[in-house]
Amino acid sequence: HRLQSRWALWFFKNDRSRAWQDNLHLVTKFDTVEDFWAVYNHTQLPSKLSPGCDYSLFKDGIEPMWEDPRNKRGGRWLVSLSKQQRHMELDHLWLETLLCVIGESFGEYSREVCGAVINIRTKGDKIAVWTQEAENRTGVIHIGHVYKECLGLPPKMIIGYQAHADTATKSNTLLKN
Amino acid sequence: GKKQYDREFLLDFQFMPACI
Repeated sequence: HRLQSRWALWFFKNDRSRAWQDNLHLVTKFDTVEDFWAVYNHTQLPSKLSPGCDYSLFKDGIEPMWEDPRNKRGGRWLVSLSKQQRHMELDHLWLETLLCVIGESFGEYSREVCGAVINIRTKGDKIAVWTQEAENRTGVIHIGHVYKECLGLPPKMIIGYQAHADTATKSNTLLKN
Repeated sequence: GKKQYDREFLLDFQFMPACI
């Protein structure tokens, strides 16, 4: 069963002795439902990765970094998780994120989606959906609503959207959603 | 047409043996 898009899975493992880009590895690409599961079932769950690691799933041709032409004007819907949630919810939320993006759950705005990223960090893990145009307000909001529903997050929980241009240039304390 | 799949449809394939 062919997917609408071909997807590439990337793995990042932090090694401070090497340049950021040298730590980023393309794992594989797939474009069918069956191959998605073959990849998913044979990769380590995020909760088992060591801190500093990321998985990224991006449409083929888009590199998982702000600098890519299809990311640089974009941003991300960010879900920040507490340390306790790694044990209980992290793997589930990542899988729901993957199903949401490969299934093109955002309707006509699915073309705005570039990919999804999970960051495993000691201070707290993060999951995000990256979109290509932060100024496309209608698309961004629609994607955010659908994404929140896909994750089953309670309505009162607020998730934020951050433009990559801000993430790249501002410190965490000045960063606005 | 656009290939949109909901989560239940996608989940149905998780443990399906691969065709050879």
